[in-house]
Amino acid sequence: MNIFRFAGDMTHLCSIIVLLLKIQATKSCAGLSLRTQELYAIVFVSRYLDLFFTFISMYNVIMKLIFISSSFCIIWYMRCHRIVAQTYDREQDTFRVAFLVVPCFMLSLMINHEFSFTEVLWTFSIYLEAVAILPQLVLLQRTFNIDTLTSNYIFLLGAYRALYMLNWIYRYFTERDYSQWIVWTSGTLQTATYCDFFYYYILSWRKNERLSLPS
Amino acid sequence: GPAASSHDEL
Repeated sequence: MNIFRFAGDMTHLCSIIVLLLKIQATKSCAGLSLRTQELYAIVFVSRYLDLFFTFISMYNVIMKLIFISSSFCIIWYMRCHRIVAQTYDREQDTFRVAFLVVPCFMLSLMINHEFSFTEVLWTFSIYLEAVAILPQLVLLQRTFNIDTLTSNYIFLLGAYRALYMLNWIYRYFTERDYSQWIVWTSGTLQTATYCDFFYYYILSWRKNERLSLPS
Repeated sequence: GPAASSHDEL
């Protein structure tokens, strides 16, 4: 494991933990898309089903379990927590996730490395992760609300994307037979959708800044 | 290929 990969995993983990702590501290999930968080949970569950079939390392097992449980923890807060659930923008967060889930699943049936149960689910999770931020992007475009989406979370999520791309480049040049077109293509698309999200986040941030200026 | 079947990244 190279330093880019490890740093990428850590920033990804930190982004989720930061979000969770922020929800806990402020007792609010305003501005956060439950649909995006649920898509991430689907991504983690379908990708990490291989926990039952293949063992790679103790590091991988622990990280996978943390990713799955923390994503469900965020969903629990948004859906079930007495106070936090009341701050959820239910009426605004209406993106039809089926429009993402179904095409991604179809695509994973057609384009994969191997037509098997775990392999198709793994491929599905890669495709879905690339577009999972879209409901969040739409919610942000509608509300300009950046309450719970702190700049820390946004920064860490972006750093995770950048570091993983560096990791692929590093592995491509240092390992024999390392090439994974599915991951690279969807990873690049994912980074592009993230950049779009980032752009709107900055826009909303500046708009909020203007609103809160003393007159 | 070997990279396809062993998904060692998270």
